[in-house]
Amino acid sequence: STGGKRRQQNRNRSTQPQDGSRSSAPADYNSSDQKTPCRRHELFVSFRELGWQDWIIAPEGYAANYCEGECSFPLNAHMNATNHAIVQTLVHLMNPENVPKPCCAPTKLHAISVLYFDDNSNVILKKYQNMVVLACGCH
Amino acid sequence: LDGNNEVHLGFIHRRLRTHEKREMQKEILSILGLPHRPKPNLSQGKYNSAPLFMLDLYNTISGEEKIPVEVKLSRYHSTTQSLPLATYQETAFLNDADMVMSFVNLVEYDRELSPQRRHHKEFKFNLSLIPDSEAITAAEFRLYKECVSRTIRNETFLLKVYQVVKEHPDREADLFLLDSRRLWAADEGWLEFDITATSNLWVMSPVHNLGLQVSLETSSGLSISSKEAGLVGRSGALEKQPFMVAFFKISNVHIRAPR
Repeated sequence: STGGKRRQQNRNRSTQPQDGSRSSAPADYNSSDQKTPCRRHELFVSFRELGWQDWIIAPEGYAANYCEGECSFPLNAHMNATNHAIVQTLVHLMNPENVPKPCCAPTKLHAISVLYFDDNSNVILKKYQNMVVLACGCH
Repeated sequence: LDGNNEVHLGFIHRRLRTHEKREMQKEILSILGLPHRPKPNLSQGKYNSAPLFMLDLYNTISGEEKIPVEVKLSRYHSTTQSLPLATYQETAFLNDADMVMSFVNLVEYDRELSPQRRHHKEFKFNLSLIPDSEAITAAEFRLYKECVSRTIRNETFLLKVYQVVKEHPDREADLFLLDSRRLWAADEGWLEFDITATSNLWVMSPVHNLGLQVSLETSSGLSISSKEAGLVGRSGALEKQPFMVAFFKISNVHIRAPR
């Protein structure tokens, strides 16, 4: 029973406003002063940093991108993943056949080659070519 | 990375947070199609000849997009002078392959039988862990031979490589001759033997994987040990250890489960 009580406390805590930015009702979520612009960041993923230098021989790591903020959904500029979900639910209720279909933009990735040891100390050189990511929104 | 594996200065080196590290490891293993991170036993492996040879192949792949074949080959040899030399044929296999794998020789000790029986050296490789979507397009067995100065300058040896077909507890194994080659005592360098058919058999029927045997004779037909003929064995230099390499073509596309 104590578990139940703690769970109840957690639930209460999550619905209480934690900082000013969340005190407004969800309907304000899209007001312009809420949006953090979508930005692409660059990061070098080092296999050494990941603690994998004992089995990955090459490369040292790779340059990667990731996104942060209110990134637009492939449908069009003003609709992002969150807005799209809200609209989809609403239209679905009133006129199901008009539900907009989300599209995921396939993105071709650069070919990479990785050289690594397997569990039996054999060495594997693998080429990863024709990698396509089917992702919606920011990937 | 640009063609020379140089990381663009714009990419920041940022310490990853613990949960980021965990998530990233999970994602990368999933992309690489690996169920878990390998834990190789590297007591002797890291600077062994096989990893050095494979690193050579990796360097060739990493730099090959912009370099025409002729220049590539000359550059390749210049870079590999101190490393095992790969032939033009191997570079052709490399171009076609989706995966290349080198296998550690499993025979822990160089079993040289007593003089009453023919000197021979055994080699065994474990090919049972190859993903079944991979098909071998070419496979080679590689041995390094050093110059033997002790013998007569123009002495030649006849080297024979056999596939072990059947073993018998009380007598010589049944063997199938794969290749034979006449070598000069003064020869030095890597010897490559095509074992594509044998490797395919081993992959399709692991019970038939009884390894290889190498035997040597002098020009007068006398059986000699591989060490006397200059072949480098387990006790030799790490970067000259014998190994096997196989080139694979993938037959189906790896689909990653969506997260």
